[in-house]
Amino acid sequence: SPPKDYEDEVTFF
Amino acid sequence: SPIPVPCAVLVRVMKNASTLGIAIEGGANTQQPLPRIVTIQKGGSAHTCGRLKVGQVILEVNGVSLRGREHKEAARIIAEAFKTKEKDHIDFLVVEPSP
Repeated sequence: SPPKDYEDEVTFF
Repeated sequence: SPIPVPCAVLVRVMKNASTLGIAIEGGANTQQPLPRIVTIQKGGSAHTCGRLKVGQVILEVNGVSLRGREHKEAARIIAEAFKTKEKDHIDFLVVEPSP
């Protein structure tokens, strides 16, 4: 499987 | 010539709204290895506090270092800090963005 792309990960609180 | 040293600031956010009202990006193993604030939402606790800003990088949450923590783990630490009833505030150690 392709590596996870964390670059675009954004979390709202 | 002097070497610019990023200035870390401790910001206490009181939990005076139903949401914290920030968004973060980054984490270990990304190009932004420590979480960076990308949004401050009006009406949230962080906006009411007035001292958290878009672009600041979060070093610590309630004294817990975010260094080496991937995005999801850093997000979990922040979410739990807001959720816990043990404290009526969250202490963020943040660094101002470089000029």
